[in-house]
Amino acid sequence: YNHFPNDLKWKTTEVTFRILNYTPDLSKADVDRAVRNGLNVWSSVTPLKFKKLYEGNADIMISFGAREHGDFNPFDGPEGLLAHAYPPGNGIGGDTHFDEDETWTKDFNAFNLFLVAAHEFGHALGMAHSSDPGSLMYPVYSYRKGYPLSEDDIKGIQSLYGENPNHRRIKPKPDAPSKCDPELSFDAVTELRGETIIFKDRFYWRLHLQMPEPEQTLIKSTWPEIPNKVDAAYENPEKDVVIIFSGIKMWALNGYNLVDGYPKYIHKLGLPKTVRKIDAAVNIRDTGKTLLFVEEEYWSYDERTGTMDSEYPRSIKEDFPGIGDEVDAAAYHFGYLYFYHEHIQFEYSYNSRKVMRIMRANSILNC
Amino acid sequence: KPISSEEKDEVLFAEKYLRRYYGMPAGLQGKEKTSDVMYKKKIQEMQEFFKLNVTGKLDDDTLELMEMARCGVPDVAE
Repeated sequence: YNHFPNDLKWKTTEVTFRILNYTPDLSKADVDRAVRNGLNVWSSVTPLKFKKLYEGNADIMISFGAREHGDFNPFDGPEGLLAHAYPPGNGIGGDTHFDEDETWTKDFNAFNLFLVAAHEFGHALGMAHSSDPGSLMYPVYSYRKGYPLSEDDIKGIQSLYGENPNHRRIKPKPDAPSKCDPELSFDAVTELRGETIIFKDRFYWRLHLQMPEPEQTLIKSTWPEIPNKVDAAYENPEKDVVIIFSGIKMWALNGYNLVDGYPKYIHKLGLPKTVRKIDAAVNIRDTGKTLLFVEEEYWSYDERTGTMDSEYPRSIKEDFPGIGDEVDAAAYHFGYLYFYHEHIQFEYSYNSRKVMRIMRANSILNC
Repeated sequence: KPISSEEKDEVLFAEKYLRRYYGMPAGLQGKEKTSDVMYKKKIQEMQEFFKLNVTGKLDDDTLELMEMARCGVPDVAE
């Protein structure tokens, strides 16, 4: 998180606001609700209280305007710049302006007024932009469901105003995982058209041979249809699809598009109904088989026939000696299987049937 | 090789973005070397902020991010 210079903040915990005009995109009640909820996001974690005024000067004056709207910081028409707000202070300080050339919504369609308002009110209270892509104060718009603040946002606002003395239990979104955390473990790993995709919490890293630094993004920013938590993933390069597993469902992605007919239940693959989650999955290109790891066992799925191989499940520990008995994620490159468990990565030779190297999981992230 | 008009538009767009959000000074025309150095520095600053590959060049990933809908408050709080 970041603050403005000199940690600008309101000197009192009672902050007033006034809505000067309304967008025609939503009903007045919807705008009122979005504004109130946007403020409540911050008051729920601080001692701040917001009082609505209907006339006169308020600390936070809220308005909708297009292009040049009176502050010499013009908007730019549809898309691009969505809104802005001024840090705490007299006069224009705290004021929040929304670009009327945008289409304001109350759902997942661009642009959700509540989310943008909550972000802008963060500025109006003293928060600058955060470089954490999972935080509300990240400058780029992304739609997210549920409680909008991350731990990064909460730390930032509480360092200005302190905690809410009457706080109710909230569940903030965790900060973006750090690639150089020595204890980092992965949820899933897959290839996608020559790039390696690593899933962890709500995020994924994208690795390419030509990019020395991995790129971290929110899963929902790229694939809004798939859940925030991915259990396992693999690429079937012959069909040019990536299969994502989460709980008892699976999604098929063709590039960045969801394939029709998905999600489906994982039991369609032939897994018993007792399986509620797949821990890891990997396609072995040379054999056309996909290995599905569940707790201490694994299955082999024949991609060509679309059926499970017989005499499965088998024991992970017996068939892959040296990697332990459970797997978080798996990948296959040039004859080697890469098994990930907690913060460790095992390079396993498929032909020799033994572990060749043991490394930290995040060595793949240039750490 | 002279840059295409499309590339020129992209550079102009990036310069506007950097002026607005990264405090790149305007009006450095004619002082080419200074403006090139400043432009590269500001792109690097933006790339660092967004955890992109820090090249100082307007590559595809940087341009893609610049084109995303966002808040109008500068990333450089000062």
